[in-house]
Amino acid sequence: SVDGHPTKQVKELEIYSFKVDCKITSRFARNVVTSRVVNRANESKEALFDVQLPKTAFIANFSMIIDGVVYVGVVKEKEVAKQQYQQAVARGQTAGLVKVTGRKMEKFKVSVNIAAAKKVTFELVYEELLKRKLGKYEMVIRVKPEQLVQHFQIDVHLFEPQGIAFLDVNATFLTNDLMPIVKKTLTGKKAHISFTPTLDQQSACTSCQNTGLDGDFIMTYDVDRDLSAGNIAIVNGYFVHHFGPANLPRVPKNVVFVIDQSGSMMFTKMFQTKEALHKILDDLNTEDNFAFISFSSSFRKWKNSLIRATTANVVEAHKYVSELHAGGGTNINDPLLEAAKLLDDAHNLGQVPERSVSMIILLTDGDPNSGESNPTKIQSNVKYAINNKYNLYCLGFGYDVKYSFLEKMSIENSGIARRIYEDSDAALQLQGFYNEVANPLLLNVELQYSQNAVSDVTRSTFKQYYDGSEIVVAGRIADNDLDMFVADIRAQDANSNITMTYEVSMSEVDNITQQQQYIFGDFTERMWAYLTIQQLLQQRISVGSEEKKLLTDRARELALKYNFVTPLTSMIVTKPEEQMDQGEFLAEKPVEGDRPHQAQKYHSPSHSRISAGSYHSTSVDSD
Amino acid sequence: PHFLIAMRPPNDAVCFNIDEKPGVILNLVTDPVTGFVVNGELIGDKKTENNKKVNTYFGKFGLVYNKMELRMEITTQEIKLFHGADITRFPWSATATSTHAGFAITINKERNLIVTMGVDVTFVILLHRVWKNHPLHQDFLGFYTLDNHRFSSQTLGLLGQFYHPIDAEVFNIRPGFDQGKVDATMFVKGHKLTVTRGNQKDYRLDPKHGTDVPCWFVHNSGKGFIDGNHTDYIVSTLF
Repeated sequence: SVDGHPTKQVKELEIYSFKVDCKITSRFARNVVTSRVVNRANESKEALFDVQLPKTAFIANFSMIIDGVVYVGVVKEKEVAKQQYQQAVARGQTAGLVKVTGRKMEKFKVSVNIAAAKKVTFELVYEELLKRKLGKYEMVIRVKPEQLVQHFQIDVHLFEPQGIAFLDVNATFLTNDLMPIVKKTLTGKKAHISFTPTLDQQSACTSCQNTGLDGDFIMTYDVDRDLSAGNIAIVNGYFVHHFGPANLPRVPKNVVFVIDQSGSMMFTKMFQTKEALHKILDDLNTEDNFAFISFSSSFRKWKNSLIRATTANVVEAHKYVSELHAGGGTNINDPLLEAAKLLDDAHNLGQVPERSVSMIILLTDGDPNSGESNPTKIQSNVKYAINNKYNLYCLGFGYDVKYSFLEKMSIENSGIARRIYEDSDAALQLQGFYNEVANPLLLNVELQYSQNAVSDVTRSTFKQYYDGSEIVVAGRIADNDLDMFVADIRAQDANSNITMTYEVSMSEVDNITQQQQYIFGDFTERMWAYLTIQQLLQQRISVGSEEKKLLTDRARELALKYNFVTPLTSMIVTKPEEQMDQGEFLAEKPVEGDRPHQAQKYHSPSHSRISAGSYHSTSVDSD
Repeated sequence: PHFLIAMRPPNDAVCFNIDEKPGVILNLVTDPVTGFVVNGELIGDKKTENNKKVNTYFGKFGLVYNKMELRMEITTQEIKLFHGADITRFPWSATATSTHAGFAITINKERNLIVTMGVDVTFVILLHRVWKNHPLHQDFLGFYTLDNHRFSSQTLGLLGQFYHPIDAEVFNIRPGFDQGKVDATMFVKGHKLTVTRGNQKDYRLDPKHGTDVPCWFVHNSGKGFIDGNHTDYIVSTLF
């Protein structure tokens, strides 16, 4: 996302150019945000570069050019960066930190003093692997310049070797007048989008200086897909395999909904939960089996076993959901153990199809405070009860949940945790999550690559593949003399065992690479590094301290090698010395799950000066 | 399409053509005991010149295996596998296998589909790709039986009737009506037929050029060699 502007003295500090240059190849996006500012005042002024980027992105580079001098950000180990930054921290200077803003974005903010009649160029690079959700990839660029910009441009180049199935572009600020300015060309595997509004077109009203560009520029697309082994990109010795087959029958699922009805769920949250559950019930497939357990200080089962989602049973379930009411404490342990037992019984008694996916969906808005309330003990009880047989998805509703507790419990049981934000659309968020796991298509997916010829392969076995998602595996080709790259996929669908093979001759790969002129050459290597770091960071959550150290060291090493700002690394940006109490936000990047805190704002002095010849460091931190 | 029936011993073959209009569906195999049925739909060239014979090929096959509630629709675009209400669709661009209890399909991308039932029944469906801008021809399919041991003796169909042994005798080999070809008399199923020595292609080993297989060609759409008339094998639906 983009938000570049000087915060004050708008007339004297002018952003004369602002450009977002985005290149996407095989779902890997590299965004370069460039802002050029000139100080037209007779004294030095503070220019602020304020950009929003997706939480899932890694900053890869940041630089400033002031008066011809380039100041480049250097990624360092977090502790090293902290020590270097210690003095600045002691003075209360926190310019350039990253903080979470909203549900999906992070804010990168850095300010610098520029002398009279001088210019500064800010350039931020961030990279992101676009994740397929509900059948599409989405890239969001947040746009909020605080003034009209002479040269404003968003330029997106997309190249997908599988072919682009559809491409939609929209923006929350697009009026009917602005719509024709968005140029979109799509030819098979390539697409180009550009948005270059003139000053007049940027204006919120005729002849006024207020910009109308405020909102999200959203691009959504999908690639052509069928029931095949997917697509493999091989460049410079690294491969990335995208596997997201279509045209498969759905596998029935058995789901136990474990619903928190403690006192804190009262009113809006309970209303929204019911609203979502009613919608989810209507979407259940008649081949699915389901059950409800509601809990507060104790739990209550709707039925003593899972039942088929027949019309009559769903009608009865609607009635049950309507009668849910909130009150009491939060006992998470007992209902989860009961949910595992319900599924065990259903499988042991043959009440559910042999080929089916069994899952527990927990919705809670609070910490356990009744029954077993020790989070570690609950995690261990649940892990023992589920015994790697079912998926546990935890939905943390609002900000009172201990998200890290839910996250660890989910990951330990082949699931994921998701935060449900307390907002008017909470019911939609719940439904949206359910839809992601509502349609399993494959079970026990294993991807194998040319034996002894590859190394450092990212996760390649998956218990399920869901409709609308995609499996991504990357690795390094260790055999320099490899003639043929072979990927074998084994999986089970609703009725059969499926194997698929992808074969490509390495000489063919070279030709293809040359012909296609990849948008950036080493993208497979960077994508591999990105994916590996992400997986290592996630694995850290559910392992013991010794293994955690190994995973952390490996992730840190990769982040440093590839210059990624991650929770383990920080970026030091050196810039000209400034006054100590610049007008800045005190910002840190919180880990997902922490309660978001209000940004503290300090008032700026009326002016500031550059101390010539003196430098100090500021930092980009992300944890 | 041309039909090629292996006769042994000696290792020889009988062949015949069935000429029908595009869109006609022919029954190739029907086994009332195992509930296995194969039908094929004919397609023609993209366009035909006036008064010229319309060449037809198989463009679509339908396989039904009632015992397992399985159906397959194979076209030149994709392979659809129906299992009860479920549909799985494989493109020809995939190399894939799908294994059910006692039933498996293997797709060798852009080449062929192998259907096996247990260890005693194996079919191969070949994909013939034609240059997509060819003015006349279009992609078509071939159907080969590799093993038919599990079929019952009651199996019918243009191919199925030959899954159990028949006797044929060829004699009185003589110069034929066409120069360079010989005719002969074939005694089969109580009929005396005039047959012509010729070649037909087997594309299993060489999908592009095919391998010539010498065979005795039965005229008039196999009349006398097949049970009844070829029109008796026309069915109304693929399944």
